[in-house]
Amino acid sequence: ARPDQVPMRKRQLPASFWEEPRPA
Amino acid sequence: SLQKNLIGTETLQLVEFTAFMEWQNERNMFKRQHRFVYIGPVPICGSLLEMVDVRQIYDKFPEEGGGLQDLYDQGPPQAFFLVKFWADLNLSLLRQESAGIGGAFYGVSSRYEGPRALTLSCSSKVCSFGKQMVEKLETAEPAQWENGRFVFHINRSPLCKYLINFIRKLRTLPEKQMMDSVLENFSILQVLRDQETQELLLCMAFVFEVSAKERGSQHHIYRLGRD
Repeated sequence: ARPDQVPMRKRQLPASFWEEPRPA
Repeated sequence: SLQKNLIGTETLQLVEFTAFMEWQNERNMFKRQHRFVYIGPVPICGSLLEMVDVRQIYDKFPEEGGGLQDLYDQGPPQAFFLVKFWADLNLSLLRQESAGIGGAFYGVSSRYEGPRALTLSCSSKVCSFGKQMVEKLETAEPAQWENGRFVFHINRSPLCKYLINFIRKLRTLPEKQMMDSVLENFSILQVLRDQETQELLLCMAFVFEVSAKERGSQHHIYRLGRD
C-alpha cells in the first residue's frame, strides 16, 4: 500500500460497512 | 410501480446492475450464469441511506483532473453514491472447469430509468491503489418508453481483459482474508452523464470484499456527503 494510505478499517465509516448482509 | 431502487436522483435511477460470468453447459447446452455482484430493484422503504463522508474515499480514485474530488466539487451532491459489494466468487470446481472448456463470457448489464429521453453516456474507471488502470466509455441503448418512464439499458457490456484476469487471479487465492486485502486497493468509479449537455446524472463509487460462503452477492448502499 502507498505509505499515505490509511487502511479502510481505520477510516470513519459506518459500522454497517463491515457487516455483510445476510441473504434475504 | 411498487419497486424502487435506492440509487438515483429525480433525473436518473439505477434499477438493476450485475457483473456476471456466463458459460454453456456441455451436457444440455443450456447457458448458465454466475453473478459476481448484483443490485436489483428493491421495495420502497422509509429509511434513509446512511452517509459516508466522500473525503474518506478520495484516495481510492484518481485525484488529478476529473477525480472524485473534482466531480463532487462540481456536483450535484445528491447524485453521488458509494456501494460496498461483497462479491460472490464461490464457483464450484465443476463450474470453473466448464468455464475453462467452453470459454466463458464475462459481462456487465445495467438498467436505469428516468423522466427524460436523454442520451446516456457511461464512464467506468477501474482503479488500483487509487490510480486509474482502465477506463471504458459507452453509450446506453436509446431510451425506451415503458410504464410512464424512459428506460435505459447497457446490456452485456464485455468486461475488459484487465478485470477478467483480476477476477481469475483473485479466485486462485486460498483465503477470503487474502482476497479482501487485495480488494482493499481495488475500486471502480462509474459516472453517468447526459451525453449532449455533459450534465452529471449519477456517480457511483464501488468498493469490494468477498462474500462469505453460500451467501451470494451482497451489498450496502451509502449516500456520499461532505459537511
